[in-house]
Amino acid sequence: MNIFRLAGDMTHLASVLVLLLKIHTIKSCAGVSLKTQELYAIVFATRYLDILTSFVSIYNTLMKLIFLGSSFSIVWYMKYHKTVRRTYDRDQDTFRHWFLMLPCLLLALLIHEKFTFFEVLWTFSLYLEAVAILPQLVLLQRTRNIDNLTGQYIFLLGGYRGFYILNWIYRYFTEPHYVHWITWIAGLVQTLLYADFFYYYFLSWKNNKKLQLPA
Amino acid sequence: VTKQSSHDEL
Repeated sequence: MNIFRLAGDMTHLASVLVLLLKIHTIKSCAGVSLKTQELYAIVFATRYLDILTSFVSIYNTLMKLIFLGSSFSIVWYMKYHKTVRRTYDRDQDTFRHWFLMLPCLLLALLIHEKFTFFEVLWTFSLYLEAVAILPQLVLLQRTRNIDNLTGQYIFLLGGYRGFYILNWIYRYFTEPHYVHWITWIAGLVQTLLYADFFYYYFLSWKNNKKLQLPA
Repeated sequence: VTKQSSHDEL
């Protein structure tokens, strides 16, 4: 565990907490894409299938449980909670997320480190995580009216990805035989997807204005 | 030396 990895995990955790805060206290999920949240729930479910069979550390297991629990509970809130579900931008959140899942599954079947059930699903989760933010970014673009919490949520998620890249660079130079092209390329693609959002986020922060995306 | 795993990451 290095400082970049820890910083990445903590920003990831913070992003989830910000989203839960918005849902729990304001009882609103306005501007949040259910499609993206469902994709994250699938990402964690397929990646952490090994939670019972491979033990790394108490930290890892605890974090896995937190990410699994929070992603599924966010989906539950947005779909079934009587107040929260009414604030969901159903008509705007129309990204067909099934069209992301199939190519990711095919790619995982073709390109992986090992052809085993767990490894293919692990790889699928990497590919899917890379593109899971897309419905959220499309929704932002459509509604254009972004509240602070939603903006912070996406900013923190992007920060998490940035720190993970630093973590890989650090591990590459400090650990022998640490080479994971699939993880790195998927992670890089994922981080690049945030670039545009980051640009406008910093612009609004610099000018001390409310975040607004161009049409 | 065995290959370092990325599976110890989240």
